[in-house]
Amino acid sequence: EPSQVVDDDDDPENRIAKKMLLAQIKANYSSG
Amino acid sequence: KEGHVLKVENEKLFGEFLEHCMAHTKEHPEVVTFLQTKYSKASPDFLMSVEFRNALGRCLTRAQASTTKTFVYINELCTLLKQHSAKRRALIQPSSP
Repeated sequence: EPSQVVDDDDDPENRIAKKMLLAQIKANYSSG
Repeated sequence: KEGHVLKVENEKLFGEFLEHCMAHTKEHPEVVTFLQTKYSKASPDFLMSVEFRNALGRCLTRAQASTTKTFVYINELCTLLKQHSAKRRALIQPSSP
């Protein structure tokens, strides 16, 4: 019986928060 | 004395939150580093406040209850720490009149 894999990206709110955080990190990295 | 107790309590809670986040954001470890950076830049007064303890406790409890929302709570804490960054506080409340 295959086990059900839960992906964090299945949660829309989590997906948006992840995008926002990664964008902030990228912006910080770019600005030095 | 109360401030010291809160500081120790908050540091412990933050450590627990970091551990939880590290286990659930293995694909993006830079996010935990980012949170630690925000923490290190936050105002010391805020870091030993009841407000921070409440926010931290709430985020930790919720993050542990729903592991698919880890980034949501990391983002929430980052936003809060940013709002209380030492630099921002200095700009809002200049020390000399």
